[in-house]
Amino acid sequence: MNIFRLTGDLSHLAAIIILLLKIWKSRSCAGISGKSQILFALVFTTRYLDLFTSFISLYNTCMKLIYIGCAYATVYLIYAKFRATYDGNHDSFRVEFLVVPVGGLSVLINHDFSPLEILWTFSIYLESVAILPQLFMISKTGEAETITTHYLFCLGLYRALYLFNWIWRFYFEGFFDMIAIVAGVVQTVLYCDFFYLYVTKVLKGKKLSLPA
Amino acid sequence: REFTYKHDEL
Repeated sequence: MNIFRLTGDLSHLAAIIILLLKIWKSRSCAGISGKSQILFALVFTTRYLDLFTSFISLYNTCMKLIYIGCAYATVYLIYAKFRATYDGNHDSFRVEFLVVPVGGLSVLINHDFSPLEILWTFSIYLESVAILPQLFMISKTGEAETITTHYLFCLGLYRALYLFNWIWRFYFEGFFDMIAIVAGVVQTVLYCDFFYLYVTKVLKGKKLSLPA
Repeated sequence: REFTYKHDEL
């Protein structure tokens, strides 16, 4: 555990909590892509199956359970409790265009051709692109609530911090996971355009709206 | 030095 990994995890946790609280407090999931949230629930489910097979640390187990629990709670709020506020018309990204290629790739390129390992790989690849329905929704409506942009910033920051974590672990622990690193770079790059808008607009007190 | 991967992250 190093400072980048810890702050990355906390940033990820902050993102998840911000989104849950935003929906809960406003009693609305307007502007939130339910599809991205389903993909994240799928990501956590397929990655954390090792909860049943290996114990790493109390921290690791607790965080996994919190992430999974929050992911399903978010999906429940969007598709059940506050379904009336869900903006399905604007959430029109075709997720099969992500899930099918990612599924194929995880069968082809993995560390070990075993069910758990393929599912882990699938979760890593899927996480790198799971935010696309949300970004697509924002580009379609041309704007995002400020609290939604805080959520996205924390979520993007988390993977960027993990990149520094992997550099750290490469030098000090001999840790090197090519699959996680490449997917992590892709994931971080997808947020770059958003990071730019966040810094130039949201941090200066303006609402995030895209030019028509 | 041997470089390895292991799934101990979140």
